[in-house]
Amino acid sequence: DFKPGAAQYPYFNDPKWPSMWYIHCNDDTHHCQSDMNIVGAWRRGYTGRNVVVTILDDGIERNHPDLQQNYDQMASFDVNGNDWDPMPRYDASNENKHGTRCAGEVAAVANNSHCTIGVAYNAKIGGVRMLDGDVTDMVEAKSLSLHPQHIDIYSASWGPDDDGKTVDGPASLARQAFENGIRMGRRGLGSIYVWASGNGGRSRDHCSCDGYTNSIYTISISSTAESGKKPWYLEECASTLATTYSSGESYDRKIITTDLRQRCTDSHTGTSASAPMAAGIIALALEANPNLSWRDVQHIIVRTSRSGHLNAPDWKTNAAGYRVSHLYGFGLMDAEAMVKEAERWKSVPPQHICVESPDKQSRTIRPEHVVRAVYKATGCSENLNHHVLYLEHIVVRVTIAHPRRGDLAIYLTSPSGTKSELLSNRLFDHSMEGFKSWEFMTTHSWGEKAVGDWVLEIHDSPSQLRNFKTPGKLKEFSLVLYGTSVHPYSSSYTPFDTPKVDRVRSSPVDEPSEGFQDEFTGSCDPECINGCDGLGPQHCIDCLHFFLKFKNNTRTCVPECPRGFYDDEKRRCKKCWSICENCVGSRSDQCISCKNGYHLNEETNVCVTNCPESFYLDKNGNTCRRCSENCRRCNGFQFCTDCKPGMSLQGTKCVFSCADGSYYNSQKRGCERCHFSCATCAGQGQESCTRCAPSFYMEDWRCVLSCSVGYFLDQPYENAEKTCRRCDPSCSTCIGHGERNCSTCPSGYNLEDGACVLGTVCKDATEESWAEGSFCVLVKKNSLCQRKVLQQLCCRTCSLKG
Amino acid sequence: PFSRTLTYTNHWAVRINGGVEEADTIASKYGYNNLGQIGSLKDYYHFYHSRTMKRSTISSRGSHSFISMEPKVEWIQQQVVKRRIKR
Repeated sequence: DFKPGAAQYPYFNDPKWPSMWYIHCNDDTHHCQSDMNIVGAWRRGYTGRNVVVTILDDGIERNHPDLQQNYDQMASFDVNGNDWDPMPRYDASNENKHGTRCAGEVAAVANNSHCTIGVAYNAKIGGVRMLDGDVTDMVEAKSLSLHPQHIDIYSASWGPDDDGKTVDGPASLARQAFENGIRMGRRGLGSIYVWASGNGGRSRDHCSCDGYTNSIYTISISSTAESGKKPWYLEECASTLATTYSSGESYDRKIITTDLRQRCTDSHTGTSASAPMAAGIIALALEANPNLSWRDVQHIIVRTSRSGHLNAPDWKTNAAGYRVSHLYGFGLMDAEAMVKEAERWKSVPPQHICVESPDKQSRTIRPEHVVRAVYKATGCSENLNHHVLYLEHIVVRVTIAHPRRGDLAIYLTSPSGTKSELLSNRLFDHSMEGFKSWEFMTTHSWGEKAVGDWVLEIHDSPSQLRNFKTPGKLKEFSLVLYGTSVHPYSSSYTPFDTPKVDRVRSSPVDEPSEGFQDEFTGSCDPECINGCDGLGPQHCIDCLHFFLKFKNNTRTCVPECPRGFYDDEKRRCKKCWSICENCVGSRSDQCISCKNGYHLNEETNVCVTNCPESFYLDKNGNTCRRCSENCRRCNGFQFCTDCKPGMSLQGTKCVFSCADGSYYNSQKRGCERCHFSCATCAGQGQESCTRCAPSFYMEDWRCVLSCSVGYFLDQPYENAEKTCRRCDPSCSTCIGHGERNCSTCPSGYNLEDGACVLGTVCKDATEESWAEGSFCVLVKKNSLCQRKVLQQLCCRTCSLKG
Repeated sequence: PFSRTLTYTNHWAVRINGGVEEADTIASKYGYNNLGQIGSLKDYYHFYHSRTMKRSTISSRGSHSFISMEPKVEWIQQQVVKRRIKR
């Protein structure tokens, strides 16, 4: 096991490594309180390998030296520009730096001598550019549902305004994207959504009014300063699950990350510094156990987060023994504890949802008074498929009419006595809209029992003069209880060997595991509940996990559905379509992997023998994936081999085809005219011609009216296009190809029979006009050619016979 | 008193039964461009109408609105700008 101590800390050559206090807490001068044990997880070998994280934000600088190596194109998209390049839009104010900063915290490359190190420095990182334009329900849905079988973790550090007067959340498409993600993402294990809890501290905002961070599908992360104090920006609410470090006061140290324009920064602050840090820690846990479901991840966070030195006035221990607060949820995340839990974790039982019937009794909310409504919950004990005994999330759906929404505070007390503040007063919220079926969520009763009296309290404290003739009204409320019908860690879980120091059991009677053990009888198979009539899982009265029925009508209990079967949410294993290996339903388009010889079409979820047009076979996942835009066929995402009509292949990319005399300008996204000398061209300018205009000749890569010096006009055969070809290197000018077609020679060379030979003082003796010619005749006549000097002087004449 | 004004865009989310070819046919019939499926949401398509104001405080009316009467169109919604803040 890793023990803190300077000597054992790893060393990285990234310049900011020594300042990354939130990852390694070995600096005595700063009196470290506690860290998140990230190094401990690294030392166990977990660095995020094979885990894919995407940042939903304003883009990602994919060529940043700290991100380039881990950048994942499949986890990236530009929703604002509707293309595959999520590079941020650069402007003078560097407004779009946010996504790049978040990405560095997750997966900045380690040991590359540049800037910083991500929490999961070997994870794959992508970015979705979706905040640099009009954000609509559709934009959010597109982002939240990008490649759910490829991306493991979506990290979002945005939301409705934290101005203390907004109440807003996901609309229908985004909601559907969340639901599809947790149901079908990660091949049925569920996508992990990490959310920054909110920066509305100064505006007295409450994160219960943000439907994203308040959702059961998101892991809502808040922040603590180095000192353990509440940072100025932090909002409080009951839906926060856990906390990581971020910046605080000026004397607190800062968070370091990648910045736009390939830089490094220590200015990244707020809960958006914390959420990606949590995403990185979750990536380490997913590497330790890739089979964790979205709910397993939340359970592990609840079990391992620590209150440690975090300073909050409201820390309490719930009836299941978990310390929890409205500022920090279950406390500071502990990466090493998480990976240790993940290694031995077995999936929690299926989630049950119990929607208690709504209380529709109208109650008047009077100023300075409290409305108290008691609801007797059964946990849907009469319905096997909805029975909730042990709680996870609790949602309270409330409809209230009120003249000033900001004056309301709402509390919920569980049957075990745990009180959650669902809403506190909001000074700036003057809205008269009240709440219309708004869902408040609390995690504070996690692990407690569902059955009993739940108390909803509504306080109305007028902050300014109001017309008291129109009091508020609680019109309706209902409880939605999420959890399990059996203890989540019953037979499947091997308990953590070293108990957390800050776990305090309030009463031994409430110990969940004891309650669970009472429900078992002697020698039944561990897969049985409610007894059995013989040995073995085929004799259970009821199954702990899933029923599997055979052709001969016998059935057995199994811990998980075997290959070729799926869980139909009634805990029955049902058969997949014949060629599906795994599936989420019995239809042919509900496969999540295919049998041998078949490939999964990632878009239709159908198994096919051959990938259709515009798809390629990704052999790693045995999946047909869509080629990049404009490809008709491809070998990989961006490796087109054939293009759609109207496009042409250039290298491995398809670009628009333009008419003769024009070319495609990819920056301006249109066809532009070629240079006047070109008939066709590949780009701008005279030197990009691919064919010449009439009366122009191709000379290298440009078209000319006449051949330059050193070129000759060539026509290889009749009717062929004439081109200027380079003369033989020995010629200055020439009349044709080869060394015997020179017409003039470079200085120092002489032209002899069309060839250029090294010139000496020797000239052609036959050229009578030259004085040297008659001299050489005399030399020869007088048999003086034997003399070396004269032979050299009259080489030609001397060499001629006769 | 707090009043909220919606800003409508020239983008629509449409649910169409019958696959992408059907969506393309219906889109072109009413002058929309089909920009493809919305993420992984099956049967939901992103339609764009270039002859509608990019942003408007009133929802779009015109012959393109009759698309909702097509039997294969199960749901259609003109997209509204949502104010989102980086944290």
